[in-house]
Amino acid sequence: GSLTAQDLGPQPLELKEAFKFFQIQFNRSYLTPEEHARRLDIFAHNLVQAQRLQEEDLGTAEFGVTPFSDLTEEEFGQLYGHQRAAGGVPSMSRVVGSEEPEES
Amino acid sequence: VPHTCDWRKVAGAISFIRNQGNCLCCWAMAAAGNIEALWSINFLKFVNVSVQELLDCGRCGDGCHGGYVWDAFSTVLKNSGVASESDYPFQANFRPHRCHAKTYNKVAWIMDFIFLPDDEQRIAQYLATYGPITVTINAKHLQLYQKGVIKARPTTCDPQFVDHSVLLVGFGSEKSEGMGAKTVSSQSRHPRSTPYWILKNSWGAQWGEEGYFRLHRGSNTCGITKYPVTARVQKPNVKPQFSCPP
Repeated sequence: GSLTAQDLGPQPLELKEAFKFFQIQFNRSYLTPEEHARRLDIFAHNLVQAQRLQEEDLGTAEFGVTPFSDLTEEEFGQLYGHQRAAGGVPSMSRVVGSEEPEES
Repeated sequence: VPHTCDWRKVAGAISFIRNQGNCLCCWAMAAAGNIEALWSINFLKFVNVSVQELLDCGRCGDGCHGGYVWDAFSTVLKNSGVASESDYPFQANFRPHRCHAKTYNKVAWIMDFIFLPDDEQRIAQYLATYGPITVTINAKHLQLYQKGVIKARPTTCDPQFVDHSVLLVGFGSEKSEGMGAKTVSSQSRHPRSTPYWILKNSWGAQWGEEGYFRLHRGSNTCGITKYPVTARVQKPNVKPQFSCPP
């Protein structure tokens, strides 16, 4: 679960190539070398994660490089989830009429 | 319930694939897609409605920080309709106190909205009869999804934790082999069909299957039955002009 690009030893050429291709494909650039290295780590972690999802999936789905491969799971949740706050989804079951809704 | 249904095959029924960018507005985009589809299959009116209006004019006032599909429908009811995307374009931001609902002509409106039962068979029946609906799912598996049908256990994709709203546009079955698509033993190798839902996402056309993805149908994968919600643009007993193409 804590695999980083460094853990892979001298970074395999394939990983660097794959990351370079990802950057070109999805038009990604990073402001500093440190940020580039961090995103490469996350990218490597996500490749492992995709493989795990692939093994766990009971359907026909394929997982791998996507436009979000340089984001951590937390960043992805914050950027692309929808919830206003954790929990608290109201329980609603009635039909709401077309009248002007009451202000709560 | 038909075996297959795909509203994308009705020309113009499903609008373009949106991209929410860094704005947490999947809820507004799913609602917009629902209203657009219902207007096209009921009235042959092909409209793109303003997501920005749904954000700017929502009662909760923080549209790019998340929300719920029913907030968007409430906003459309409150404003007696919604403007067009071209008049009131998406800016991927939220502008408090900048609601321009009264500035532009309304291009679509709704009569009400309803919550459907948490039953996949009944959801399929409603979808095939009346058109696309919105659902809210656990998006955990979508970050690294490329293609195919996602089938997850509740332990790997919690159906109670739903955090992403999308538009359900159809269903079908895919031929695969063996007990599970990826656990084929020589003894169990036989054709098998994998039923799936077709869903329209709002992360651009570069993601997934040209902006769409598929979830297994019949196992409440990733909580798809938790909040099935749709607007209505006709009286409940009036069916649309089109039936869902197989």
